[in-house]
Amino acid sequence: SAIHLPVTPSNVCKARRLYIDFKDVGWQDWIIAPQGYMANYCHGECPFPLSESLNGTNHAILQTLVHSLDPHGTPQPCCVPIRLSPISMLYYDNNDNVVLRHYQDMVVDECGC
Amino acid sequence: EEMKSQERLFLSSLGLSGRPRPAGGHQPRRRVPSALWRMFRRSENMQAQESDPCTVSEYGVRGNIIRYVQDQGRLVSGWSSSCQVCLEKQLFFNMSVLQPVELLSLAQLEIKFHWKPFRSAELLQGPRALSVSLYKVIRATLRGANPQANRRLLLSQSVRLQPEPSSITMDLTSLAESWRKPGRNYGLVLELLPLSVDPEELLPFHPGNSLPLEPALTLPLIQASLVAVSLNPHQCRSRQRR
Repeated sequence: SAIHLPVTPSNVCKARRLYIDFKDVGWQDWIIAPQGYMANYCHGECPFPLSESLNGTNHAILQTLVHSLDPHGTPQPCCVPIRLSPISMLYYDNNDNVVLRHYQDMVVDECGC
Repeated sequence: EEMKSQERLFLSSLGLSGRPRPAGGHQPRRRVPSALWRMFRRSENMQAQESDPCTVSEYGVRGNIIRYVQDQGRLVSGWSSSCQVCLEKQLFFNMSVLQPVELLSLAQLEIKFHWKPFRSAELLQGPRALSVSLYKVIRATLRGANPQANRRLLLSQSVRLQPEPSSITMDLTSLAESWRKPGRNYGLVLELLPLSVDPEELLPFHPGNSLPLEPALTLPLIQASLVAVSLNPHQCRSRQRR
């Protein structure tokens, strides 16, 4: 008897475009490059039944099932990054040394439930 | 305030103790070494699947941080050394910029010589050479004491001076690791002696940072930097098996 809101393709879990410009956070005075990067983010629902395209874990499949039976007691699984890639940053430190640093898990490539 | 504390939290997860404050202002910014630009561009062009951000393939070591640590040493004139016709330069690399958690994988010293002869006679005489000696300083020297007693020779070689820049590189990883301990970094001393020049022609260097106006040989511009590769284990998981 659970009431399901209709899930349209636009609000299912997927990676959304987000460009982060370092100027927006006031970091342009120490970061040399890049000026920003395509960070992206995950957003959307993980509806029942989970289709293959939503990259659901076994846990998420069971959680959506339980959620469909008890929507108030059990939340829907979350839409989270499942594949991330690194970026490199060139910057000046406090001593004016030039530093190149590689950071893992900075760009959201793929999302899943 | 909340934004600031969030920023601090985020910067610390990036391995930074706070927002870096480079000198900036009226001071000219330090140029980005071309090798760093190349590494940066290569990592940008690489596909995510094929890149391992925790290995620096250029140097063949593990690491996710590559620093060009600036030399903060000063030029010393000949009066303080036993060699009156030598040029002595202190080299000092502040290794405290590395965070305690970082594991140093490589420290490579690079000394570049740019020689621009301003007298045609120098060019006509053909390429000159310099005898280059590099010492590590093992303790501070008291005034009046012989500085040679507190040094250990690390390298001695000759460098041909040509209009094209030349360089010397040397692995200083273990020494740089010891410099990370507080109060243990006495730096290096670079001693340059012009070769194949009649000692009669050479004038002693004067105290201070100035070079004699009419040396027998136009001395090269010396640029030293220490490339330090380190790994922050919190930011580098071991690679997943396929």
